[in-house]
Amino acid sequence: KVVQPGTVGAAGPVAPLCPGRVRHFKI
Amino acid sequence: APHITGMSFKEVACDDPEVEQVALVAVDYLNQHLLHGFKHILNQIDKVKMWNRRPFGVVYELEIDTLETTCHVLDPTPLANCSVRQLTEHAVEGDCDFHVLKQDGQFTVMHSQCHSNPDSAEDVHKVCPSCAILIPFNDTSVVHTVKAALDAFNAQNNGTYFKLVEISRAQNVPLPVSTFVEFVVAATDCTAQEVTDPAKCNLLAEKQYGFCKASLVQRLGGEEVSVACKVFQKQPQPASVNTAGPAPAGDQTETAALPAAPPASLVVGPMV
Repeated sequence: KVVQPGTVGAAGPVAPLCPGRVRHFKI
Repeated sequence: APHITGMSFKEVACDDPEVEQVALVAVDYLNQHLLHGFKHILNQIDKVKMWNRRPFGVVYELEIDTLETTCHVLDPTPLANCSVRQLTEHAVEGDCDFHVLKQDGQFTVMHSQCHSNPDSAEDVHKVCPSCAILIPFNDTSVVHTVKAALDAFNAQNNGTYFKLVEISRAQNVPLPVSTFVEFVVAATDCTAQEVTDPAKCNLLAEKQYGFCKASLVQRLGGEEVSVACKVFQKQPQPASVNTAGPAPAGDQTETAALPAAPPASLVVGPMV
């Protein structure tokens, strides 16, 4: 039986710690 | 000092509530130490590291992006009520590095360094092809517009004669040939109707500043000048000038007439 690697017990995507949210707009 | 092993920083999320609190302390510090130009507001926390400080406390090493607002640093309006300068007005951003100590629940700024840059003219024209672009304060059209506007303001003013303190912003558009300026004035001991030599007029001991926006448009029939000024409440002169405290505004007035600085420089006072 062939199983796709990484599909069993894989952790969800880790949110990057930085940079933080843009409050207005980026130049 | 003995070498301390194990010195390391802790990664913290940029949007962590305490980091946001530190960033707001940093922006507040920045605005209190700006010597001229406009207040800045927090836009994004770029990076943060948290270091343990011996024997007590933690130090936040912070990189933040700010944006210029429409409130001049001498304007008493709280930052929360200031509008962000929009892209169509040729926005200016600031990049700052701060070290902020947290000890016993108190935040203290230990180091600050900021630079500011205007958006590129190309970017402004991408979103708004006809928008005015920032130009240097020593441009002849700027100097002429400020002088014409200040003369017009004083001519309509029966009371105090106001003197130029600082040019804070200048923009132009080619068609129709127009110059837009924002500048700071201060009340003097002369009356507007009787002044003969402005150089002999002195700023009041209790400083009274005003912020003006003006434009000069070249028409077929001649120049069209319009000016609107908002005069702030008087600011008592501090008993002693604290070099690490808020901007010593009294010292700027003598040297800041017709400055040739770039329009977006973020000049902060001495560091602690």
